[in-house]
Amino acid sequence: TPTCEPGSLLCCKRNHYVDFQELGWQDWILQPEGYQLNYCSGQCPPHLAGSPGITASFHSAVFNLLKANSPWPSGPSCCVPTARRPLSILYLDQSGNVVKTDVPDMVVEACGCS
Amino acid sequence: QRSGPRCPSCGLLTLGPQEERALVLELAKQQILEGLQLTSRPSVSHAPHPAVLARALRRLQSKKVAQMNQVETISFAAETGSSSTPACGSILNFHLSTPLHLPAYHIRLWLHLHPALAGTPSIQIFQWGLERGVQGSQTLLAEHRMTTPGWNALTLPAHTLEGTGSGVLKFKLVCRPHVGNTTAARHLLLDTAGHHQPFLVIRTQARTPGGDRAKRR
Repeated sequence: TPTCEPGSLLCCKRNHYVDFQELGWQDWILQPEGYQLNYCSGQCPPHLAGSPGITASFHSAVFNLLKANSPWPSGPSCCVPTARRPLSILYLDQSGNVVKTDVPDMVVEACGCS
Repeated sequence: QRSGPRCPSCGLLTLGPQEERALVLELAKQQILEGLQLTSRPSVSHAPHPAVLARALRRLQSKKVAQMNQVETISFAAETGSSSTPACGSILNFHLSTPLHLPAYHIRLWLHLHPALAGTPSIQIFQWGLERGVQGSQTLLAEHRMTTPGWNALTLPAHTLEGTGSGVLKFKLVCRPHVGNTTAARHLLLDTAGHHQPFLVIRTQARTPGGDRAKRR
């Protein structure tokens, strides 16, 4: 998936690094020091519809050809996350206990058109 | 009707860099609290001493292979008297913030011992608390023979956490001399000097979003 350039219109991934110091949360989140808050944005014209970014496969290639050649465009297609990964967080809870947990699907790694 | 660049997805006016940054930070807070299943950020009442924390984490890092989808809680015993107190008769208090929702599959009590004498006395660990309305009632949880000074990880049974609705756990340590070595037990000392605070490690399976529904293939 392309990373969004300024002014890019097509479906792409917008990268934002959030430092917990900037949130004022470094006192209770011990590790990591920050994380990538990425999100998907951009248009999905019919010829891109169903093109799932880096998770493309032979099936989706054939599917796209059928779609691109059919006169009836399917419904609107949206730019959505197609690959995400968990984030391990070590933090202090209310009583000063240390908790380590893995938050699933926390970081968007790829975007694609639904 | 300010003119200016529009969002390619929804056609609304795009935000200026500062506004977008402020929105991203707000989103990050919501996403983290939701991911940790917290309603608001914890106001930490008393954080463990960094050296105590570093020692505990170092112990644990060397011991285990990181597994995904598990929640690991490290709880430090409330202050336990002077730098080295007799292990025998000590009562260790732990405060778990929220009662754990899932059965714990791994509970270890870490103690740092320096027996003044040789010998291999045993430590019995009793759950100490209010049971059947009787203050100070005690239930035997486990018994471990102490063979090495320094850090010892004592395994506790999974049912240790049952009935801890209040989130407070109390353990009483009782020493039993090994046959033929009656004096060693009395000198079994809890060494809390140098940030060797006793701590409890609890591992539970993380709750998958959407309950326990089987993952679709």
